[in-house]
Amino acid sequence: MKILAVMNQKGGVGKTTTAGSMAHELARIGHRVLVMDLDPQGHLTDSFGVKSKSGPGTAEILNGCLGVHDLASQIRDSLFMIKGNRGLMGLEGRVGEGMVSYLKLHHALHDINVTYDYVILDCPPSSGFISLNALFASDEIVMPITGDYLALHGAAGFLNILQRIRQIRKREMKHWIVLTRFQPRRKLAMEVRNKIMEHYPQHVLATVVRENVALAECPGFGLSIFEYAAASTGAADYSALVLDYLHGNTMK
Amino acid sequence: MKILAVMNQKGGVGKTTTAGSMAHELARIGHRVLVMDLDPQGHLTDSFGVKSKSGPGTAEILNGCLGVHDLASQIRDSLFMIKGNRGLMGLEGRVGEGMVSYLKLHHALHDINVTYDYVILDCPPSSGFISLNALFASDEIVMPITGDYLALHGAAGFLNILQRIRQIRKREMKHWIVLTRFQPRRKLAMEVRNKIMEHYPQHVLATVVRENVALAECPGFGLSIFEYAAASTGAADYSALVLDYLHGNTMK
Ligand SMILES: Nc1ncnc2c1ncn2[C@@H]1O[C@H](COP(=O)(O)OP(=O)(O)OP(=O)(O)O)[C@@H](O)[C@H]1O
Ligand SMILES: Nc1ncnc2c1ncn2[C@@H]1O[C@H](COP(=O)(O)OP(=O)(O)OP(=O)(O)O)[C@@H](O)[C@H]1O
Ligand SMILES: [Mg+2]
Ligand SMILES: [Mg+2]
Repeated sequence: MKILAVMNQKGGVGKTTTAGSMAHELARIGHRVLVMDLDPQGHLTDSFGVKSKSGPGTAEILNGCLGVHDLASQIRDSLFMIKGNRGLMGLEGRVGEGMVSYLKLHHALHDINVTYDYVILDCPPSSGFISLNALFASDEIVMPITGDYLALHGAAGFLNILQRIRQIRKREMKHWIVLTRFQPRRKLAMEVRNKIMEHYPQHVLATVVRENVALAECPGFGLSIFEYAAASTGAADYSALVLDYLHGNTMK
Repeated sequence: MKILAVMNQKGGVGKTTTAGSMAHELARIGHRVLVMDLDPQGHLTDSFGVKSKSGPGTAEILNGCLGVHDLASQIRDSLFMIKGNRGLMGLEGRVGEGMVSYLKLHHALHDINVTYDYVILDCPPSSGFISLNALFASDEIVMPITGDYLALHGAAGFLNILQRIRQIRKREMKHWIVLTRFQPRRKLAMEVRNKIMEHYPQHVLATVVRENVALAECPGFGLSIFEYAAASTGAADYSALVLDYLHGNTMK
C-alpha cells in the first residue's frame, strides 16, 4: 500500500483536482484506492458528488474517534472515500500538542495495510495540524504548482518543511512535482517550467496538465474528468500523469 | 479610518493580488494606506519587493508584543506596510484560546485611528486564529471569487462564518464580492457571475477583474500592477474597482 499526500501551502494550485483525478484514474486501471478529503472546505467530497458533509468523516479519524474501516464508503468501482466534514474546521488549530497529535493519521492508516493499493490525501492550503498529520502519515508527496511567480516562489519554502519532516521521521519520502493549469503560450508559464526543471529535474513528472475548462466544470456535476469529458485534454493529461507517476517518468 | 480584510477560505482566488492592487491604488489617489500581510506565505510582502521576511512583522502584532507604529514602514508614496514574517506559521494554530485571543489585532489597530485612511489586511486561505483576528478587527470584508464552480461553492460557507461574527460583534460589517481572474468567453465564468449576481446583487462590485498575465508577472519584479504595466487591463480593472468600492457601485 502507498500513501500519497497531495499538498502545497499555496492556494488554488490544483490539489483537489489532482487528488481526485489521480485517485479515479488509478481505480479505473484496476487499483484499489481510498481517497481522504482532509480539507475543511470539503471540495473533493463535492467533486465526487457526495452530497452531505454532516455526519462522521475525516475529522473523526484525525481526532482518533473512529477507524478507517468504519468510515470508508465506495463511490466508484474500486474507489472508496472518507469524506471531509465540518469537524475539520476546528481541527486546523490543534498545533502545539506535540508530536503525538501529528501521528494520529499515521496510526489510523497503519493497520489497514492489506485493504488498499493506494491511499490519496487531499490537503488544505496551510501548514497546521491537518497538513502535519498528512506529512507524517504519507510515503510520498505530490505537489501541484501552477505556472505563476507566486506559486514558484512558495515551492522552496514548502520543500524545506518537507525536508525537516524527513529528518524527524528518519525516512525517505519521495516527492513529485506536477505542473498544473499550464498555458504553454504564456511566457511566464514557460519560465516557471524551466526554473522548476532546473532546480528539481528528477522530481517533476513529465506530463504537464494543461489549463482545460472541463476540469473547472466537472466538480459542478459531481463527476470526475473521465466521466464528464473523457475526450478532453484534462482527461488525457491526468491519465498520462498517472502513468508517469507509476513508472517514475520525470522531466530529467 | 476603515479597516478592510481581503479574505476567502478558498485558495488561489486573488486575495493577495486584490489586497496589493487596491492598497496601491488608494495610495496613488491620495489616501494614506497601511497594508498588513497576515499570510504565513508572505506573498504580499514579496509582491511589493520587500526582500526579507525575517525580523519582526505581523506575527508580533498578533501575539501582542509590538505595536503598529513600531513596525509600519513606508514602501511607496503614502503606502505603508507591516510585512508578513516567519512567526505567522506557528500562529495559525492558536485557535481555542477563546475570544480574547481573537481580539489581538482589533486592539492593536484600535489606537492608531488618526494615522491612516485605510488599513488593508491580506489573509491566508484558512479559517484559523489569523483569519478570526482579521474578522474581529475589520470594518469591511472584500471577498475575491474566481469564475469556477469550487470557488462559488465555497462562498456560501464563508458568508455564514461572517454572519456569525457579525452577531457576536453586534455590529454591521459590509462585505463586497469581487469577481477575479475572469474570462468572459468562458461559459462557466458567465454562469458563476450570473449566480453571484442573483444571490448577492447588492454586494458584487460592478467592475470584474479580467484574467491578465501581467497580474501574474508583476509579483516577480516586486512591482504593483500600476508600476509594472500601467496600460494593462489588470491596472485598468483594479483602478475602476477601487472607484466602485469608494462609491459603492455594485452590480445591482
Ligand atoms: N488544469 C486545469 N484547468 C482548468 N481549471 C483547473 C485546472 N486545475 C484546476 N482547475 C480549477 O482551478 C480551481 C483551483 O483548483 P483546485 O480547487 O483543485 O485547487 P486547490 O489547490 O485544491 O485549491 P485550495 O488551495 O483552495 O484547496 C478550481 O476551480 C478547479 O476546478
Ligand atoms: N486577474 C488575474 N489575472 C491573471 N493572474 C492573476 C489574476 N489575479 C491573480 N492572478 C495570479 O493568480 C495566482 C493566485 O492569485 P493570488 O496569489 O493573489 O491568490 P490568493 O487568493 O492570494 O492565493 P492564496 O490562497 O495562496 O493566498 C497568482 O499567481 C496571481 O499572480
Ligand atoms: Mg483543494
Ligand atoms: Mg494570498
